[in-house]
Amino acid sequence: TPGAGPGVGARVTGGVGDPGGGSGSPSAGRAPGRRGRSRCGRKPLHVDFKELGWDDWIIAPLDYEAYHCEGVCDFPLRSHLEPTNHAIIQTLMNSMAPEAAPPSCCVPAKLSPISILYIDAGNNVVYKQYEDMVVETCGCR
Amino acid sequence: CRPRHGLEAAAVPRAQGAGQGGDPGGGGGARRGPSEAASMADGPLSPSAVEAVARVTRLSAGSTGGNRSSPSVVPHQFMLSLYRSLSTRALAPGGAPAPAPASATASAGGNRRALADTVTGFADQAPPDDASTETGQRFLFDVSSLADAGEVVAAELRVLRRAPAARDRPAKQEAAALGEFGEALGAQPFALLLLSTCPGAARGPRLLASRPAGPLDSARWEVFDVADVVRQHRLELPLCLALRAVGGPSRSPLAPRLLGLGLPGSLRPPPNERALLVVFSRARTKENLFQELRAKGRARGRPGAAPSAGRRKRR
Repeated sequence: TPGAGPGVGARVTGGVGDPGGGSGSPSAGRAPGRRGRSRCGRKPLHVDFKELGWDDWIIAPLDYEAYHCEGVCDFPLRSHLEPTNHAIIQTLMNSMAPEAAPPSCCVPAKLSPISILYIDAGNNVVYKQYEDMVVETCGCR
Repeated sequence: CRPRHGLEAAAVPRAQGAGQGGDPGGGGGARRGPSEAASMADGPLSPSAVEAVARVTRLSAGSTGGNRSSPSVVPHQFMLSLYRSLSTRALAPGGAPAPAPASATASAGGNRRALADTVTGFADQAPPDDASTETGQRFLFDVSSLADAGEVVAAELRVLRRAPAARDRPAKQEAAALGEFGEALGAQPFALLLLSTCPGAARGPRLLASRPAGPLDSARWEVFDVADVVRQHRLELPLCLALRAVGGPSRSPLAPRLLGLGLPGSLRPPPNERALLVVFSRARTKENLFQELRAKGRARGRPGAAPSAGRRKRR
């Protein structure tokens, strides 16, 4: 829902676009509107396992920075967003006829793992690497 | 997919815990395995790990008023050290991706552990037993959860040897049994450690490893490769391993205590000093968090594991 809070377990820290996302859009603080909407990029998303209620099985970390992707994928798409061919076409179609198709989606293009130390169902302590836990870059798809 | 506006910016400071976590397991192992680097890492635990230990301890003590049927789980220092050494970069704000367990293990020999993506620590569940401490040590591990763990790529048994106290050193007649070097009690030149499977109803003990029990100036962990026996074991049964000591030209049995193994009488060592079976495995399929959540849900559904109100609410 536009304008809704991030929900339980996730807090947005900061508020300025993360350079790691490569959006390069100095959008913070702008008024809503086409020029004010931030381009697709990586934004903070602090995940607190305790708030999720997962701290009864996760030993560490109790929180981490997951990031999220946010912003518009509108015409013309920037090359650093590494749009798919389909996204290029869809974005072009959207710019010509908004009712024909929505803009392409700003989504994680590259994710990285984190390691978690947890207690499994057999009460053994397990160290495991989980893939795709942190957004490294965002792109239009 | 729609852009969201009006994000509520809320600066959340990272938890800044304080604490030091020495590693008793790192006292200088006979072998430096992958995880050895972790167990021997110096420096404080990350704030998260310190907090985790405190939290788990609180849970164990039942101070949360939660589900009393929850067994106490005290993470072994080795596992905390492993996490600390392999996850430092991932925990750093804006840090690079976490290295796989492999990256730390590859440098220690580039062996099969480099293929692992999961490390499970099984705590010894053998009850203290006077008889066994005089003739040998017995270790019991519930490895049933390995059925879901994928391929076992490596496994090691870690057993702590303490520097024997003076009162534990052998009497003269025992020393004589060790031969002409028996007087050099601190060195135990002909003492051997023998690791085997426990004798069962169908078959006798199978020798897995033997090694000289070298001189001991300070506590250290003996690390035995037990990958083969773990792979061949029927996972629905507890894995039982036995450690014996022999000495002298005639290979007479020695009380393991003389070599710094176990504690006298029926004393049970603290959790961080108990034997640990460390299994390195690799998932056959790409796993996600939902598998863990499902497994936890199944465990809670067992008889006697009534969920607390808080858990029910979260679920």
